[in-house]
Amino acid sequence: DSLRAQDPGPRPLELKEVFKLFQIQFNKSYSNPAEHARRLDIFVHNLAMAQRLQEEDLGTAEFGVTPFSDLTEEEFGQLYGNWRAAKKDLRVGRKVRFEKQEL
Amino acid sequence: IPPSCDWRKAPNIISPVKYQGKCNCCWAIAAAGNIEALWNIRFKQSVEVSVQELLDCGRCGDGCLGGYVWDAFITVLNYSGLASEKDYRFRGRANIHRCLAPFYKKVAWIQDYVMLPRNEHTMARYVATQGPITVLINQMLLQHYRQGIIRATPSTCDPWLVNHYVLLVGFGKEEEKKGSEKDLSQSNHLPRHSTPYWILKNSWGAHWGEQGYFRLHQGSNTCGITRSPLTACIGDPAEKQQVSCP
Repeated sequence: DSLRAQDPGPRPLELKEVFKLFQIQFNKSYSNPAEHARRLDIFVHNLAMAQRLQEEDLGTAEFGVTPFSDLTEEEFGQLYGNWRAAKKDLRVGRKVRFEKQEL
Repeated sequence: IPPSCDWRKAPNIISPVKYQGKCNCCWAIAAAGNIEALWNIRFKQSVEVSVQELLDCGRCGDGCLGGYVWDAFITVLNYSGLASEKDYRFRGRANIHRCLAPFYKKVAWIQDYVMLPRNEHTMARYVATQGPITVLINQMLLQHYRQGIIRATPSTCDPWLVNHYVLLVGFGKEEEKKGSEKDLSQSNHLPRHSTPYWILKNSWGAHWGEQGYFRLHQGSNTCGITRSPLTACIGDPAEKQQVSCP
């Protein structure tokens, strides 16, 4: 009873509210409710991912909500990844490893 | 090598952070940033060069589908320089059949370009004594990055899967702030740890990260930073002069 009587303090924001704030901050809108729901799912997944990265990071980095929080990893890679460079570099990497094996 | 170096502190060396939008032209923006910085250091004259010229006039087709910094440098050599950003403005899409390079006055040019040794110590020395360089990294963690120093392991950020060009503008050390209360209470008796870091200029606008910049741990090849350090050569090599980084 005494615990119940205590003021619980400010209520943590629900994920939907956090997503709404994200949309306002980065001026994001979606074409239909289905797309909105899909982006919300991705956003929630990305928040969990950011939390995991935060725990794994050995430096002082802060991970969290960014302008790319409503994109899947694949979409982010397609939109911002320089795959021409990545493919070439992977080819070089494979060649080097192959040559090492040969030796 | 000085303990820290930040070319942003020198006036008119580093141009404002650019926004690549939906065009995958990090390679062209990094190359342009490298040329601008070296030109400004060498000639004490502030220029901002055209990224659009690199996209329209490159030999590898649509520059918005990705590219290589060395191809940007080859384009600069082929056209004997670059126009100014003011004259040949960035449009966010490549126009490969309409290279306008011959119609504009060149404001900066290069003599050559070099691949630097894949070694963080050598990279730091070059940045401190010559100026900013381009590097290729794995951008995976940047999707969720807000601020601070990223220190990853090969399992959290694969150093072989490098897919994003950025400009390395300096380095420094940060006193560790993380730690439990116990650690803090003992901190007076223990040697203080500091985290060495690289300062990198991204091309996702000034509202991303630390005003458009981010920091990676120095000394652990975080996210493959040593995979492809490349820089243009500006000025007469016979008159090579060392400069001091602020």
